[in-house]
Amino acid sequence: MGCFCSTSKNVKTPGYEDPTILASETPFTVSEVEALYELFLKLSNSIIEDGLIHKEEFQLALFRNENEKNLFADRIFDLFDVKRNGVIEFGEFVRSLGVFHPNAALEDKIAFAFRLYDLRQTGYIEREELKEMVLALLHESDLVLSDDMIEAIVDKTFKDADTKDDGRIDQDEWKAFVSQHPSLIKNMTLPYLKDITLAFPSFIARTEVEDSE
Amino acid sequence: KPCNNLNAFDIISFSSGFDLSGLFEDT
Repeated sequence: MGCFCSTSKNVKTPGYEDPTILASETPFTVSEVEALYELFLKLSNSIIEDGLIHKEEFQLALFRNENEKNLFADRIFDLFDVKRNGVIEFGEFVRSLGVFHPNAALEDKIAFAFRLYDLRQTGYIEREELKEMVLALLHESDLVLSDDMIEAIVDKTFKDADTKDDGRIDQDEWKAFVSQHPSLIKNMTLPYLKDITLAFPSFIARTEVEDSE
Repeated sequence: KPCNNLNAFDIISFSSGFDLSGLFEDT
């Protein structure tokens, strides 16, 4: 009796892209892109089995709780969702994670972090946005700071970063500020991405394309 | 406490939402 299993791993998800092309556009090898597909399949079928990562699935992976609300996780999801259609497709997932690769260009990491902090997507990090992000962090943590203290910290940060003194941080000011404070982009590097093929060895049996190096 | 040496972006980076390592756990 013939049986076609629709959940076969040979059936690619919507938005699937050729690993060879994704590898050519990112720091990943073809093998690593295939390994990331294993991870993508797991994440994208954790709640809704449609092969697309929904925000709840992203939050579930990050916090083990699909209902956890977090301003920054929301922002990262929105940046991964390049097409702005409410889901992360495989190509978007790989290209975005590529920025977090230890070998990714520093400029890309700096630019990604800027967009993360530019909450209202105006092309600038504004004082109110910065304060909003500090308040959001305090809300989710046990840190307690007085309003005066928060104001002083935001003022000091702006005084240091907003060198043009126009009340907002532009991309050039951000680059200069990061060069003085490299720790600001330490979250932009995920060491896990160097060992991705070790974490997901199951792809090896099915790999279709050899790495060029 | 020397809070005037604290950088707002460094404080923000403590957020759990910035830590993507959860994506790679339980694999």
